Amino acid sequence: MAARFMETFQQIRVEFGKAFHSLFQGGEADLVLTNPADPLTTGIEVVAKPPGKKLQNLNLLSGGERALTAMALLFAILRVRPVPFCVLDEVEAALDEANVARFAHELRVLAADTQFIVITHRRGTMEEADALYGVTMPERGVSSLVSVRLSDEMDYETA
Amino acid sequence: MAARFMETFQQIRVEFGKAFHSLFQGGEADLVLTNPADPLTTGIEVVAKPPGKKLQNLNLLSGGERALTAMALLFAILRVRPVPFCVLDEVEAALDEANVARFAHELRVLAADTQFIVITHRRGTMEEADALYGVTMPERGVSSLVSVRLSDEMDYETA
Amino acid sequence: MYLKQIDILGFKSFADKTQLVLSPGITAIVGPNGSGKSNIADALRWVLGEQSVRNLRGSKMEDVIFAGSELRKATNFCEVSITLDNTDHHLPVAFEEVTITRRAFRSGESEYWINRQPCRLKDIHELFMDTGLGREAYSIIGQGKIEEMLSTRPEDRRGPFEDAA
Amino acid sequence: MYLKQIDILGFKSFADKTQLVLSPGITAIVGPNGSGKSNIADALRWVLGEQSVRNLRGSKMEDVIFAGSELRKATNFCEVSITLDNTDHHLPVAFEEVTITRRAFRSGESEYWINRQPCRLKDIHELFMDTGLGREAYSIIGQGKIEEMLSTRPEDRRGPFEDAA
Ligand SMILES: Nc1ncnc2c1ncn2[C@@H]1O[C@H](COP(=O)(O)OP(=O)(O)OP(=O)(O)O)[C@@H](O)[C@H]1O
Ligand SMILES: Nc1ncnc2c1ncn2[C@@H]1O[C@H](COP(=O)(O)OP(=O)(O)OP(=O)(O)O)[C@@H](O)[C@H]1O
Ligand SMILES: [Mg+2]
Ligand SMILES: [Mg+2]
Repeated sequence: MAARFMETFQQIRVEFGKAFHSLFQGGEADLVLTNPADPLTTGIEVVAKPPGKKLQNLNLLSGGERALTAMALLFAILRVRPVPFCVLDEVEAALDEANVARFAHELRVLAADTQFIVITHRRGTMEEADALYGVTMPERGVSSLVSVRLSDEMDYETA
Repeated sequence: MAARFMETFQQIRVEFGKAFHSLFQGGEADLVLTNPADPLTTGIEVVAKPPGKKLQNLNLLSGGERALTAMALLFAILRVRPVPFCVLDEVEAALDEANVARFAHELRVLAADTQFIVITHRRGTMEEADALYGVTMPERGVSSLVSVRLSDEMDYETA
Repeated sequence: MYLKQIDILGFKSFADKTQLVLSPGITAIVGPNGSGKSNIADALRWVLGEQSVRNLRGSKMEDVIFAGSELRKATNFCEVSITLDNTDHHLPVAFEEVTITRRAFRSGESEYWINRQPCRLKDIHELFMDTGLGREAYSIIGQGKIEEMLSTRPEDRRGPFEDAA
Repeated sequence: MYLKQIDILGFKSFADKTQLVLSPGITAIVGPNGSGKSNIADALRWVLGEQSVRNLRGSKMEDVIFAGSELRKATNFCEVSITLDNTDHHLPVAFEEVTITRRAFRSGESEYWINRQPCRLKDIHELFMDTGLGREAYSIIGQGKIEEMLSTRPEDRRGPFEDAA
């Protein structure tokens, strides 16, 4: 029980470091047990250092850096404990264009083993999608679904 | 004391309804005292109904609708109790392009009486700005400030 | 295993019968603010057996039934179905295709089916128990919730480590 | 009254002396994630007298002093100044231009000036008390904080109504 926890923890920890390094194009990140002596009750701290910067409290990171760090953790969990499908609702809202591209690329790699449904306003994410659905309300208050293509998207959703 | 509170409350309530109607291009919103009998201890509830929709709990509104409603409240407060300057840090992150344009237009109107400093990733907001400053880190970990023009912006920050 | 189709009727803003056909890979859902995108995520969470209405942004279970608009009346019930390709038998059942349906009435009654067999909510939970789609899993990240993965107290972050283990 | 200039030295990621010249109207600050935009908002909050380091995303006051980078050493102190055009005498002082400076040392000491006159933090608070830039005011909306205007409990929302009244 404790052994399985520790094993899973180590695997996610390794994947987290790799995912972070990939999304940030450098830097380091780690997971640290708050109470290593007791695997069954310990908490888990996230430690993250973007490239070129000093290691600091996670709260001092920017909004975009925190979102990217959280994604690295999510991706690590998906690699060690895959799920058949994963729904992401506007998780990249805080990212700039360059980071959206990195996020979308990482999704593409993971999509080999996981089906993703991503709700998004960001063009970079749309470009990586295999299929696009548009939700609108031609009749106010009632949702309507249509299949769309990316060139259609440019007209109203370029964020 | 109670009279002044009620007077300010009524003014903000009226401005909130107007600002909401303007940002949503329709619909209604209101502020309701939770305990009208006691102005000195009452709380204030926000009620909002986007155009064409039924009035529902605020939690059922979408992320963008909630952000827009919050902005309407902020703008109402700024109109009734002006401040000399106001700093907004990525407040329009949840808005689609059409709503960003409405938000930016409203800022322009308020800017006659209030100086705004807006941190933003959104082109619609940048287009409404009188001046643009770019913050970058050519040396990693050290911020550097430059004056920029909008055409420069297109290269790296089109969100 | 992958999601082949989501059918929504009367759930939140989806007053009319709506069908989302899906393939493996990445499907993006786009559209203006308030159009209903997150409501699709809610519908998926709901049909997988979500019991806490707060995780659906509601305050009572009735909140997920179409409440009407200025032009339309409210409906009496809502129904969501998902169809999964189970050729890899990731779900511990013999079927190569599995359809889960959940229906709720304004009066408070609920009905559930697995491949057209009436069942209990409990059966839906048990079906997904070992798939990683169970209730603690990181399979649905809601709007504004990604940062929660960092800010939860260390003790709360154990979920995927134990759950999965 | 309007903000004419913000001078930052050693505050968070602004290791080098940085000057932001401002005019009335709308000034936009743009740039990549992690470049330092929100740190400018923090600098403004700090020089106006912010006492809670949690409102500056820190856990101790020392967190706002440049901590160094891989190539640079940490600094011993930080300093932020703002210069306000006060021709309308919105600030209750005779001066047509007002400069507020706050300096903090890693050792824990702090220094404050109003128009080059040393003063206490209390004096800065009192200067801004009736301007709407006081501590309850809605003059700085931080990143991720706009929704807080809706989700605060009704009781909490009284701030601007009473404060201003
Ligand atoms: N039971 C219901 N009946 C009718 N409409 C509902 C119901 N529940 C929610 N809605 C409506 O659904 C809309 C929100 O939809 P949703 O959250 O899916 O939007 P969204 O497309 O995700 O938008 P955003 O881009 O702003 O996040 C709201 O306007 C809300 O009033
Ligand atoms: N005391 C300090 N010394 C050095 N660097 C610091 C200090 N405090 C914070 N930082 C750095 O400042 C960066 C965050 O800056 P900031 O929050 O202003 O970014 P931002 O431009 O607003 O980005 P985003 O668009 O993602 O919100 C972090 O990388 C953090 O490590
Ligand atoms: Mg949404
Ligand atoms: Mg920021």
